[in-house]
Amino acid sequence: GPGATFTRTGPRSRERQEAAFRESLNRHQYLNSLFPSENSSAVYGINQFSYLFPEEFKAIYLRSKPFAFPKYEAEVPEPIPMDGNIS
Amino acid sequence: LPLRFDWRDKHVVTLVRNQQACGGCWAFSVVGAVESAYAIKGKPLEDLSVQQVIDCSYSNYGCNGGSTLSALNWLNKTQVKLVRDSEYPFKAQNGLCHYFSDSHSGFSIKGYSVHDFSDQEDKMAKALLTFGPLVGIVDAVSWQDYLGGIIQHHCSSGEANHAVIITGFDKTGSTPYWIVRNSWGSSWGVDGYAHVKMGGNICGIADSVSAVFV
Repeated sequence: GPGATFTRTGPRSRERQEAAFRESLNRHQYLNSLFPSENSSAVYGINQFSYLFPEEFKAIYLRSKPFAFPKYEAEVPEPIPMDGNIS
Repeated sequence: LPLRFDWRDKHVVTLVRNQQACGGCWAFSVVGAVESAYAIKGKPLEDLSVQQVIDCSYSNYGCNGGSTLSALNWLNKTQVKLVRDSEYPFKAQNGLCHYFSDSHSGFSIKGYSVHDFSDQEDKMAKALLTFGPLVGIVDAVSWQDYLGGIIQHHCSSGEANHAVIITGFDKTGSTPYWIVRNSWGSSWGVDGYAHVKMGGNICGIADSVSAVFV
């Protein structure tokens, strides 16, 4: 369809939204439970995407194609000639 | 390297935008980098057209997906001038490409670079300082639930699936992190941004990094 793929699946039932929301709550609890002592660590919780199942979220928002990029190689510094004068 | 740097402090980063239910993150990130590159060169900071890239970048699939590399290659090969967003506004769906005359004002690119900086995130920080905000591709599956803080777990560098812009870094605290601009609106994350731990290639943030030259 013209929009994101999500519209292809048509409108979502209330039951489906509620099921997705419950799954999100469980996921948040798990994600927040693993490193509770790290005060600067990320916090996970309810936001605009909590009514979507992960596969629905991915189908709409995560559509950038990966590519293998060349490894960065810092310029190898010119060897200084033996007589010391640097061109 | 400074302990903290953010191109937003130089007023060369446009506001966070919202791709809505359109899978066009790859276009938002490339256009955002072009906007900043021109602003760093002293041009006025303004929103450029993402819809133009979605509709006209023929090697991509618009709201159904695309790649930053293909978009940069298209911009560089065709020398298409990006027009202002006000002239070709975002509508969150694919459309027919609008063409503009050569005399129409716009913003083209002179080139771009793409690199894998994994295991070299200090070099990536230098590239950020040198070239401006960088385009990155991350694995953002766990970003669905992100509210704030520094992402350092539950974010593999497995399969990159979401394009973002890296605008800065902050090494002043116990956990250094990248400052990453997203395109899911300013209510998501930290005012529309995510903080991703520097070092360890968290979320694959250093795997596929591009810089734009104007």
